[in-house]
Amino acid sequence: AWVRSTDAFNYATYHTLEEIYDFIDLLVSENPQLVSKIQIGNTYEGRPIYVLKFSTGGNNRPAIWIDTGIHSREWVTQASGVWFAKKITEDYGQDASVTAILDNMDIFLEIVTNPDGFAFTHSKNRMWRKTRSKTAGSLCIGVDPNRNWDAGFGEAGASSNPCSETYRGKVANSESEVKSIVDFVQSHGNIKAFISIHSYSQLLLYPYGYKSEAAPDKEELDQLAKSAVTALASLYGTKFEYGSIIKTIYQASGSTVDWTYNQGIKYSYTFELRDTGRYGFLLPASQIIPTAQETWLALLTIMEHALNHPY
Amino acid sequence: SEDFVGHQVLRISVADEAQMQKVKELEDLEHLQLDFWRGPAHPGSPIDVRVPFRSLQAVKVFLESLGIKYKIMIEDVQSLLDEEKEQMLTAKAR
Repeated sequence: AWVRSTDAFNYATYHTLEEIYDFIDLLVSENPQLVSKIQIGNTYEGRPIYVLKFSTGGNNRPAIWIDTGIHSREWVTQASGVWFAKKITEDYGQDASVTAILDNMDIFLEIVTNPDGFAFTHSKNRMWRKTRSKTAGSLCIGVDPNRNWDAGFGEAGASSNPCSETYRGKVANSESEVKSIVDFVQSHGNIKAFISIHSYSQLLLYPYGYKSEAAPDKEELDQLAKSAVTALASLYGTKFEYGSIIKTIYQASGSTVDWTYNQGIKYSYTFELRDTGRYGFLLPASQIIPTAQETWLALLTIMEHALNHPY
Repeated sequence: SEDFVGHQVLRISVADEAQMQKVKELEDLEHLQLDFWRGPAHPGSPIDVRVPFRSLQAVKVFLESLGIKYKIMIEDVQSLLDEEKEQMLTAKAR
């Protein structure tokens, strides 16, 4: 109700969960032929978990998944997700790449992947990263939703301490925010690229994180990552490093893209957006749009590759 | 709402595995309430950690006593958060 259209929405500032959910409804109402809203589950605290579906028809077409905000304090990612959503609706029918992709594939975009945590960053603790679930026997709250997936779960690269920021949870998929995506991906069965967006550090990462063994598709993933970060840098010169999770940063078990890769989704990537540390999670809002614009070029590179290399 | 007055974010540069292990020991000291923004990975890759005001002195003495280099990346977390909130309110008003 606060804006009459997504053209009037302010993409250059951070927004609350309610404002983002309002934006989602507005975007769907403005583009009923292209965009729909799917609820894939509810969070621990009972909030709905929404995914935007961009589709021009067909039945269970090959699809691309993009999520932002799984770590709630990484605000530039949810803000970029909002910008991506608008960009897709603006470019379909105008931009040849986006049009070709959507004429043949669907795009699923989950903008607020950790709603409870995100609401908590606005209300009580801006630095909150995890979910808000309670762990029996502990006073500490929350599970790291990027350590809770059934891929190397429980191995080195996550903590068994509920008070740790990288607490993996008692069992894999214990978090409804994670289980909702697992169920969606498995029921859809035709997702060809899965991109999970974090901040910060300016990295483009591919599996594995829980083991040092190279992914079977490493060569292709590495080449594609190189093309993607080159496209990203072409706009503002922002330099990204790329490589496997374990080699480029550290061992991380139970992570999203290790699980999606093990499901057979070859083009599984994690982004770590701006910056390299001057502001970290507190990236000024003035950098939202340039960050989203440059990231979009990398996403397009990956999506085009997935379109042109069916498997 | 949690406030972060006086919290600083330090960027730690470890020279070798031994120093890395020392920083990892810090990670386990829950009373320090450290929040690793970038965890210890390998020598050469920066470690960013938010340190509450009450733990600052102890952490800095610890690092300096071991010759572990660090610099202050964010002087006061709360002042950045205040700016962020101010920016959001201004944008909303506009």
